[in-house]
Amino acid sequence: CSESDLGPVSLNWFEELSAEAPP
Amino acid sequence: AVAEESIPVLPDGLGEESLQLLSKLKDCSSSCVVDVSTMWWEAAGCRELCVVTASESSVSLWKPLGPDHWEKVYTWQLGQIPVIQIVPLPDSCNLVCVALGDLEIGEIRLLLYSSETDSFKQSLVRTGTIKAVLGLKDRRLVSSSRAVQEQHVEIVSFSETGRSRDGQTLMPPEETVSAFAEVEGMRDALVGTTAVNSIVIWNLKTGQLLKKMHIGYSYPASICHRAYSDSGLLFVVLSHPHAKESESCGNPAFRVVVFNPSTARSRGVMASSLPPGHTGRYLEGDVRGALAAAVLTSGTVAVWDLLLSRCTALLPPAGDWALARWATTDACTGACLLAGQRDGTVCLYRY
Repeated sequence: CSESDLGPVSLNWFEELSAEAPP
Repeated sequence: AVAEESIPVLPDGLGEESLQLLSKLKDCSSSCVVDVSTMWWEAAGCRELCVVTASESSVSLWKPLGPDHWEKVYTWQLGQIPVIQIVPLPDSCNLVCVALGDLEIGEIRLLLYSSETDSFKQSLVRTGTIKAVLGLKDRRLVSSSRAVQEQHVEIVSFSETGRSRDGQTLMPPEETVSAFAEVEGMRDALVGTTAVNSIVIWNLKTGQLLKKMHIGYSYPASICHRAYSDSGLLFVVLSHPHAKESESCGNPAFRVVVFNPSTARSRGVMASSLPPGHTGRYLEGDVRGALAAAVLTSGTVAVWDLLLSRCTALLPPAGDWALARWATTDACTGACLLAGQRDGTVCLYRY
């Protein structure tokens, strides 16, 4: 898959989503 | 005739992988096997990988005695509510769970062996209208249950002796959760599929619902079997037991779909279809590592290598197959397939 298909990728997606999601 | 039924047939020209029949076991006291699994059993300092079979009213533990010879060690009697499925607890020893119910799971029980007292026991873990359940690493069990309007997603963990510890509640999505899968290599990540065909991601440590991503109309009625994260992307192995067959793309048994959790965009990576000349749609199956196995409506068992994206072995429909499960095995012993026939025979194949 190219990045353009799926948008910008973050290796730290789990930590970033945990910081953004409601507690 | 029995031997002929059990000879695995390789699709023409599709590789050298194969299934080698190791042994058979049959519970003479029960005509029907509802589910089959494996569990580690340690007694008197000896740890062995045993087979667990479930009939509607009981669960039996089978110990290997030698080539093609199995001894039934114990049978847990489970009463009036029928057994629906065995729920293995990965990496645990002397512990296995079982789901019971009529049309839906109504209770989950823990079946255990105590080496201290050399006795077999059972205890009630959960009751309710349970929609999905999965055994997790580190002796944990996650389940989703529906009350009138509310959904509860809960984790219970067990001690080595089978005592329940304080549980953790996960934030439920609005839609009913249909299946769970641990995210391999990420101890605190769990994914689930929902009744409206979404993937949800939880943080098991905090209970947060991190993301909900629609799987897409091309992949209806998805059930998640396995998930892993690589290079910032989430790969999920899905089956579609209730999908309608389409003329354009047939009906693959398994698909791998990749999600970008940061953007919620996704796309299909590969589909596991039957080789030309074979028919039947997915009934039920199991995924372990890169190997997927399914029982098809034709009575065939098919095995796919998800990395090679191809079917690598078939057990022909004359075997009247009803169940296909991958055994828990040591890394050095390779993969082992447990295939159950409608007459209650369970065949063990080395892959």
